[in-house]
Amino acid sequence: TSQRPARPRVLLKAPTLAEMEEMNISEEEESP
Amino acid sequence: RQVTVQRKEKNFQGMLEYYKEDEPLLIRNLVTDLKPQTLSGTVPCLPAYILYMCIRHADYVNDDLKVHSLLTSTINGVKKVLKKHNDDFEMTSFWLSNTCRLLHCLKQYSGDEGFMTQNTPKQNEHCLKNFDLTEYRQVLSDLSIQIYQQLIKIAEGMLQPMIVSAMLENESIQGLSGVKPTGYRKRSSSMVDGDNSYSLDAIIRQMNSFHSVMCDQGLDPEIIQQVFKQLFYMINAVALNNLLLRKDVCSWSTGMQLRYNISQLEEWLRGKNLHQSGAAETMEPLIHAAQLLQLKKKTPEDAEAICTLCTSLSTQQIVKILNLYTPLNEFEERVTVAFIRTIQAQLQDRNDPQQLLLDFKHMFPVLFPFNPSSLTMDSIHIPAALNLEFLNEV
Repeated sequence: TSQRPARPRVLLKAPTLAEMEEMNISEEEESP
Repeated sequence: RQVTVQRKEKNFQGMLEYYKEDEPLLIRNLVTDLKPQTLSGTVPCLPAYILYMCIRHADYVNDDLKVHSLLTSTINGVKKVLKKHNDDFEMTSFWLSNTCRLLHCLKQYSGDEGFMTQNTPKQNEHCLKNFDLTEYRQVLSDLSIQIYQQLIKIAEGMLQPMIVSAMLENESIQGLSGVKPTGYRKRSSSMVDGDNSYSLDAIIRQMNSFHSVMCDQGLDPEIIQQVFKQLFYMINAVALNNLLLRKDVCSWSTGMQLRYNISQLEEWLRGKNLHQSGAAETMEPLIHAAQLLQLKKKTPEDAEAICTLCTSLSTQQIVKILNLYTPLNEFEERVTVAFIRTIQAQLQDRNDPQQLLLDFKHMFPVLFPFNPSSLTMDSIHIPAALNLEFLNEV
C-alpha cells in the first residue's frame, strides 16, 4: 500500500535551462 | 574490477544524506570528473539513482534549498561535462542515459498516481514526501533534448564521411565492376586524393559500436530506436543527394550494389531488433532510386512501372536520375527525351516538394517515453571507486 502524505507537496519553482546557465555563468565570472 | 561497498547493516531506506558543504565534491566525483568506464559492471544509470537518493533525503528532511541547490548543480555539472566532451559519443550517451533515468525517477517517485502504476509497494514507500518537482522535470526534459541533439551530431559526424563511398562507390558484389559504365574515372568523395574509401562493413561496425555503447549504458530502447531512425535518415539523404548530382553513379550496376547495401542495413536492423523503429522506412527514397536505376526505361509500360514503384521520389528527382542515367556499354541505349516526357506527363498531378535535394540535417522530433525502473532504491550499492564515502545511507 502506498504511504500518502497528509498534505499536498509544495511545488518547487525551477528556473529554465537558459536561466540556469546564465546564473552559472555569472557565478563563474564572480569567482576569482 | 569494481569493489562494491555493502553497508546494509542498518535498515537502509534508500536515501543518501550529505553535508551541504560536500555538494561540490558530490558533483565533482559523480558528474564532472566521472569516467563512464569507472562504472562498468555496475547497475546502468547508477549516478541517476544516487542523485535521486540524495534528492529524496533532502525532501525527507524538508530542505527545499538543498533540493534546489543539488538539482541546479547537477544540471550545470552535466552541461559542463557535455561541453567538455562535445565530440565523445560514449560520454554523451552516458549522460543522456543518466539524465533520462533521473527524469524517470522524478516521475516514478513523484507521488503522481499516473506514474506509479508499475511500482511495487516498496517503491511507493520511496516517493517524495514534501516537494513537487514538476518544474525541474521540465528542465531535465529540455536538457535531455539538448544531449540527444549532441549525441546525434557526434554520430552523424562519424558516419557521414563513410556514406558515399560505402553506399555508392564500394563494389562488394563480385563481377559487378566489369559492368560499370566506361569513360568515368573512379571518383573520391574527399577533397584530397588517396584511399579514403569505406566499405559497408565500416558503417555496420560503427553502428554496432554505437548500439553496444547505448545498450550497455542502459539508454531507453525507445531512444535507441530514435537514434537509429535519425542516422538511417541521414544515410538515405546523403547517398540520394550524391546520386542526384553524379552521373558516374547513375548506372544499373550502382543500382544493383545500392539495393544490396540497403538490404544489408535492413538485415542489421532486424538483427538488432530495431526493425520497428521506423529506420528502414526512412530509406525508402534511396530504395526507389536503386529500383529506378535497375528498371527498364524504354516503353510506355516501363514508364508506368517506374511511376507505380518510385512513389518516394519526386518527379523532379525521377527526371534528374533518368537524365543522368549512364548506359553500361554501347549496347544499352540512353534514356530518350520522349520517355522522360511520358514520365513527366504521368506524374503531372503529383503534389511534389519543389527542392531536388533532401535536407540531410533534418531532425525528427525526439520523444522520451516514461520508462519506470523495477529496481528498488535500497538494493543499490555504491562502488568504492566513486569516492562517495561521505554519503550516509539512511
